[in-house]
Amino acid sequence: FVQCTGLCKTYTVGGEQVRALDHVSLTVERGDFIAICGPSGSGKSTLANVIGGLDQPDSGSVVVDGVDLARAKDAELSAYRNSHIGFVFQSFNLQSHETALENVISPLVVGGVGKKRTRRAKGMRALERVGLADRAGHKPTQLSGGQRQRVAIARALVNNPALIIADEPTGNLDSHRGAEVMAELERLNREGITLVIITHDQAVAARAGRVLTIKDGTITETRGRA
Amino acid sequence: FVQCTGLCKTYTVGGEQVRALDHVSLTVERGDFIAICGPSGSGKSTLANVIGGLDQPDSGSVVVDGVDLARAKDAELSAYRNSHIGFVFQSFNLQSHETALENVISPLVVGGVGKKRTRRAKGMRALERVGLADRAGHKPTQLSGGQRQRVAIARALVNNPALIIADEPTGNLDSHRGAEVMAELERLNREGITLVIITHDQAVAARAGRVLTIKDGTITETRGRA
Ligand SMILES: Nc1ncnc2c1ncn2[C@@H]1O[C@H](COP(=O)(O)OP(=O)(O)OP(=O)(O)O)[C@@H](O)[C@H]1O
Ligand SMILES: Nc1ncnc2c1ncn2[C@@H]1O[C@H](COP(=O)(O)OP(=O)(O)OP(=O)(O)O)[C@@H](O)[C@H]1O
Ligand SMILES: [Mg+2]
Ligand SMILES: [Mg+2]
Repeated sequence: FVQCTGLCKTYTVGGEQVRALDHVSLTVERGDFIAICGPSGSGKSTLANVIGGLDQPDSGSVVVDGVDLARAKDAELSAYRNSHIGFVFQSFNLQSHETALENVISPLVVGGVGKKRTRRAKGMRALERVGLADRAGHKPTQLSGGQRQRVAIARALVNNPALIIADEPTGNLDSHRGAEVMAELERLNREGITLVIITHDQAVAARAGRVLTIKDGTITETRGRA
Repeated sequence: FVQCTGLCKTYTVGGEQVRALDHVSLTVERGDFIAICGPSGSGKSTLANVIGGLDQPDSGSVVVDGVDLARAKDAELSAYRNSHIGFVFQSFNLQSHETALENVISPLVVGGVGKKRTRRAKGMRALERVGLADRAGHKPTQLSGGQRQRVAIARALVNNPALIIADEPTGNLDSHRGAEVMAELERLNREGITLVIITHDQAVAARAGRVLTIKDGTITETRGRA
């Protein structure tokens, strides 16, 4: 379902080179639940962004659901991503002038999905699933850190994506809320949705079918069904 | 050292009231290390901001190191806060146009502390303590999530504050880096610095001398030396 081959990405700052991805290859089968772990700064978010089509590698290829992300044209890639990939950003990336509900339904608005009433209903359901129905009208500045994180998660779910990429989805949540979110993601996985979760939380990694460890931009270990 | 009495803070959004703080009282002795835990949305960050003088309660009082934060004039409060309180924000609050080093030394620049060369040396030492000496020239957009978190931590340490308030300081860190950060904070605590740490991480709370649990804006439990 996701096939990465020889991904390389290097940043240059002040004359110094940072190898964020150094020949990374990995395969994710449809319906897999994989966790990606590793030290701070090891390349996890960079890898997540490349798999999600949000960033381009310097070399190597990424094929998601048969779509070669490097070959796809911008508009085509953007439309594919909007309808097929749910992405939870490590820093949430919410629109500060929009309410929680408006933020959650933005993939539906962008994709022109359904009528306004249908979109709002879907958005409220997604908010209920993360325990935030009573915060639908709050803007991000009127939400706690963990509530913003959950709005980002709800937004990733609203379009029933085939692939969910979640970058540190429980970092601002207490263990109870974190377990709720993971139960929701695992339920979707059992229904066939492919899950790629970047996490520092060993409790989350323990629930994955396979755990990849990345260090200095290379995958150093794979545990679980290989 | 920190005395809070009857703190209340209510937000109103779309006609609905949210009681973020509901008659909160607590005492922190000089040199204490206390952890504040509780569910997402329970009022922890609101409490941290009020103790740190960054936000005002609707009623109740906060006295830090003999300074009544409600009575203090703006400029006086701002100067006191800059030199005596190190604050680590849940969402980091870094300046995106400045480098990691410039972000770290901003409390020294604001306070007019020392010469430029001294400030840069202090800033580099603070970055070393969080393992980021080799990222001094990177701007926040050129850093990973956990690296930004560590820059926010280094900034809180650079001025040798008497009180450190850290809101979820390890949420984006792997367990190794998280333990490094906690070891650093505990070392400062042993030297007499007062620590107030908001955390969802039970491993962090376990190291505190006292753990306060907050739920729906009220303190429901206190464990440890009371
Ligand atoms: N500016 C605001 N306007 C309206 N409601 C607000 C505002 N700021 C915070 N709130 C609400 O107040 C409550 C407490 O927020 P706070 O940020 O203190 O929670 P928290 O305990 O830090 O949560 P988390 O663990 O998720 O960071 C939340 O329910 C939040 O929705
Ligand atoms: N735009 C950029 N310019 C320069 N260096 C960058 C840039 N973006 C990321 N980096 C560097 O690339 C490395 C990998 O970053 P990445 O965000 O993928 O790490 P990560 O594994 O997600 O870390 P964390 O667990 O802290 O979130 C880091 O060392 C970071 O400093
Ligand atoms: Mg990251
Ligand atoms: Mg908070």
